[in-house]
Amino acid sequence: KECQSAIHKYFSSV
Amino acid sequence: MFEARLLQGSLLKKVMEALKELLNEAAWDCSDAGIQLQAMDNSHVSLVSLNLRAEGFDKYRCDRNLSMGMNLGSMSKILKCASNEDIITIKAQDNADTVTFVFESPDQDKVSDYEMKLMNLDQEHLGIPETDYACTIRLPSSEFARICRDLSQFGESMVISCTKEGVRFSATGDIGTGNIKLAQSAKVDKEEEAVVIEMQEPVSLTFACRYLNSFTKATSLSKSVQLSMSPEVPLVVEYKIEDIGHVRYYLAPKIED
Repeated sequence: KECQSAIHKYFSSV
Repeated sequence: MFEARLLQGSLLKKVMEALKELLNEAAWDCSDAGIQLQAMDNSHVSLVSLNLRAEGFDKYRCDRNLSMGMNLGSMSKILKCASNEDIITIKAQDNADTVTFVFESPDQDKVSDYEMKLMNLDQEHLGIPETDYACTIRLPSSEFARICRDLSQFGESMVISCTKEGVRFSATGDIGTGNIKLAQSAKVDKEEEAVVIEMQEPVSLTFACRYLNSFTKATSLSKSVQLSMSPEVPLVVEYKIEDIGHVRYYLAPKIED
């Protein structure tokens, strides 16, 4: 099953 | 004080259309380099990054860095009061709590100004790493909008696969399956009509159609759009804004659980 990942997973807060 | 005058006011109207479906509010960060905006949609699945360079404005003054939190719904209502031919000026006093939009008709016989309250937004800023993408696809923006619209009828996800043959968009669902294959344009006579694919390695990723359709609200900004993909990282959908800047959308992929 595909699940939607969140953008946070790829870009870190600066 | 801050003051930015844009002769082609229609660009700002189109930028609003490109932002307001995804974002309810955003901070407009102004510096002497220009205006930047970065915000995630409410579900934190996509990120929008807007850049308008100071040189692209007819007049641009930014005495001190300024971050203006705006409700984009309200801002959109105000910009709808501007005609496509109007010159638009955005201005604000330093540490002001309002921003003023001035619309001048081309022959200056009608000048409107609208003052809007600013919001305190403590928006977190995300660092976007420089990425050397495995695949970049440039195609007519109207073509991309058509593909997203047509395929989203078949399923809520779209698979974008890029190989050396070309790029394939696919969606499947209850009513069936749709596949659209675009080949690299043979001859590139009209730059903006061309499909240009640069592939370092093949990539195939799955994305939610509803965000892709929201991104295509930026179609009126540019005749062409660029998609950038690498395995397991967000898709980048970029629309240039004349010679003043760009709007970039980042979409997190759907991953096998």
